[in-house]
Amino acid sequence: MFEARLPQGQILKKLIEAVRELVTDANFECKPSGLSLQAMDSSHVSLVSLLMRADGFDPYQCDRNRTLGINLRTLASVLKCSSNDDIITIRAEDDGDSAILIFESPSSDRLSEFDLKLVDIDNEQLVIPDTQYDAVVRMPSAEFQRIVRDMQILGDSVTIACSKDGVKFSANGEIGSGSVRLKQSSAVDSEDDAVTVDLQQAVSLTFALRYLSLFSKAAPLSPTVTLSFSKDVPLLVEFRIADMGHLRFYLAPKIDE
Amino acid sequence: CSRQTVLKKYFGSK
Repeated sequence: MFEARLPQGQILKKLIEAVRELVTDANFECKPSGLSLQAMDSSHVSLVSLLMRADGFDPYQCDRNRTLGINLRTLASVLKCSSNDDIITIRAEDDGDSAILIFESPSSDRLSEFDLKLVDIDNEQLVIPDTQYDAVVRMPSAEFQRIVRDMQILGDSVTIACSKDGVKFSANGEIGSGSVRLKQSSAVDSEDDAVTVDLQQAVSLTFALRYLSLFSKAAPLSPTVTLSFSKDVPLLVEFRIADMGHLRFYLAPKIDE
Repeated sequence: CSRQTVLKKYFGSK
């Protein structure tokens, strides 16, 4: 049997809200070490990669590897039936064709149970090579969300340039052009508010704002986001999930024709 | 004009 109980159930709610517009169906790979998911969007331009380690659950039981194919729209609707402070348990019997979701109120006086039919998903898995990135930018996730939203006023794509001074987002379209420049923080009260640029070499790449906007829906998961860039390599956008794992998005860069 | 490329160009299939 597979059973994973997540005391902070709202992490799962935030996760599924963050990916449901990008990916329709996904295989949850359940292993003794934890829960993972990898899925591309329908146009194969971006990739979602989720890891939730077993030690983030309490308890976590996985006797053998299981693949749970789940429609994320359905899962999102079911998760809306839970409260933010509910404890969420995912369970799957060894020979079952469904995943069971259990929502438990903090005082354990309300228990709801939903049985979701599993779906067969033909999922092409990609191998992501270890990459030494030219630049790694860390910033508040709310700031990332705001910049992506602001740049969308101007056009469909954004050019992100990392230098030793900081990071610059710029866009231009029919109505005009604009940019937002963030300097590296010198002194901040909280590390979560800091903007840092870890630079091997200056890099400038262009990406579709539509996808960055979808990625930024993960902002409620984590106060900070990390953007990793290398020339001619997909952008990595990473949100850490408490102490238990991460939600990563990869986006292929736009290439000048 | 720029073109979005697919991830498979960068990442190998399993």
